[in-house]
Amino acid sequence: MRTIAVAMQKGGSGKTTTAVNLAAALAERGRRVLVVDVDPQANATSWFGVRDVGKGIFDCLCENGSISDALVRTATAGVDLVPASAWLVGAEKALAHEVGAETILRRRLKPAADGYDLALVDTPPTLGVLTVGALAAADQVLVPVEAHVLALNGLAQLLRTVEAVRDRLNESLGLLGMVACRVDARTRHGIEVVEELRKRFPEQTFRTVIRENIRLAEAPSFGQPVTAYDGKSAGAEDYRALAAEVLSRWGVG
Amino acid sequence: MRTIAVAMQKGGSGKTTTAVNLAAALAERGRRVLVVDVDPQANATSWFGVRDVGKGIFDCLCENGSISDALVRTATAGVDLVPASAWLVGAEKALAHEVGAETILRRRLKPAADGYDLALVDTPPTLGVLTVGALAAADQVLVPVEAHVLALNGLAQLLRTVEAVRDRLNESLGLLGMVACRVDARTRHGIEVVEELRKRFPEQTFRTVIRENIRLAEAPSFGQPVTAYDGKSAGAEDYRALAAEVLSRWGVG
Ligand SMILES: Nc1ncnc2c1ncn2[C@@H]1O[C@H](COP(=O)(O)OP(=O)(O)OP(=O)(O)O)[C@@H](O)[C@H]1O
Ligand SMILES: Nc1ncnc2c1ncn2[C@@H]1O[C@H](COP(=O)(O)OP(=O)(O)OP(=O)(O)O)[C@@H](O)[C@H]1O
Ligand SMILES: [Mg+2]
Ligand SMILES: [Mg+2]
Repeated sequence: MRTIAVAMQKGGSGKTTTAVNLAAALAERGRRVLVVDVDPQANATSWFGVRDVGKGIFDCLCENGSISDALVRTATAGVDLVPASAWLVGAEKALAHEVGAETILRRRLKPAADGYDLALVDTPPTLGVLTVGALAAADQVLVPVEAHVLALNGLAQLLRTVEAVRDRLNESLGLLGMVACRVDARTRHGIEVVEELRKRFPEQTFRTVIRENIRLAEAPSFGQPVTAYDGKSAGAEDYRALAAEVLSRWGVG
Repeated sequence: MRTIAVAMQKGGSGKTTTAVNLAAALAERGRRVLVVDVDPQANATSWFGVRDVGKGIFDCLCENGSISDALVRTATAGVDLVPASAWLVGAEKALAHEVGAETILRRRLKPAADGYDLALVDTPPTLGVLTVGALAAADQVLVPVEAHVLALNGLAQLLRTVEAVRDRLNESLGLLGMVACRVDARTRHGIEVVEELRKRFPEQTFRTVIRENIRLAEAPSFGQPVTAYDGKSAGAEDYRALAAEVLSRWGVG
């Protein structure tokens, strides 16, 4: 199993939207995908329409529970989910000074690895212990960047954190790439930010951009990824294109 | 001085955009405004074009520095800023178990209060010690809500936290209100979410909505609030309307 952390501390970058919809698009191509929600907001969990989860991932991080006990099937074929719950709200503080807190998730994921081709970990908009734990557990990090100038500011801080995790916790942590999200091609500003992103990170920035598409904002109210909610939408098209490009970066079809 | 915490743990809600542009719109009406940036991303600080800030607010929170030493004038008449800096990135963890950490900001703001009519505190997208500290220091909390369904999910958690702060740290903490942000009137979804917000919080939701307006996304690259960057834009209009409505809620002109 390959583990991808979807991370960017700038709020509203498109982390949850990318984790959920990329998972669904990869499942359409036959991959068995585990989405792991470590965000106390539990947006990925509610997006899949999963309710009454009990403690969810909190059980695995703070109470020795196993991933295979916590995971649930979603309505999307090929996608399972380790749900988050409100229990996580206190976890950042509880784990902050716990010995080895940052490597708990990596240890918990190992026994579950055989059942999946890949895991996508949705993280909160912070660089705290939950996000660092996801980076420590990951083979690569995928960075959604909203096509606004404020989002570009946060990249340097994120990459410094990735560097620190690679040095101290996870020497094999790589960068899968940056993906421009919520790109409104009607505005010059959106285009300019994408160009700036490509200039700064030419190799790492995906060719695929995720266009602003209201279907992506509507889909969570129906508990479905955009591929199921509106398979002909620009949102579905873009996440399928991203899935294809991710697979080609891995050299597989 | 009246202190307003601008808070919502959902990322990308419009907290920074509201803190910066409401401050500028209130200053246009003659108020002396202090913007306090407690977000490690320092987006409000970079929006005002303030660089080389030294430790900024970190000095006040973690090292006994005074607000009046840390504050700087901005290019906007009537608006001063207590800047954030990258030093804050470690503060959440450093302060998490510090005795009395949650009331440090309130104590630091007191001596600076005479110089201003109001303070607007921009917070990070978490419910950690930096945001709780801002709530503990505030007279009221202003909650920007992006007009997307995922944003509505977070309100219950935020209001529970506000309740807890009122019970344990700051009994006079009130709710100034919710303001719908990034409302795209071209989409049914945006309208429906605003209607749902008004239904759930009829008294507390501002009549003013902040429309999606690219000038608000462009303004940070020019280091100016939208009122200076493009005073005739929908963004400037909406934040002026919000300023007027905020003042009328306080019963002043
Ligand atoms: N391409 C898109 N088109 C339209 N809306 C989008 C798009 N991508 C994301 N959104 C919407 O923008 C908002 C922010 O996206 P999302 O919640 O996925 O970001 P996030 O990085 O996970 O946020 P947080 O920092 O709170 O975890 C959501 O309301 C989502 O529905
Ligand atoms: N009304 C609007 N119209 C267009 N763009 C907007 C509007 N309000 C905010 N934005 C843009 O949306 C993004 C999110 O807004 P902002 O950064 O103010 O939210 P935030 O809640 O402060 O985010 P964070 O959770 O990261 O602190 C920014 O790129 C900003 O420029
Ligand atoms: Mg999210
Ligand atoms: Mg902000």
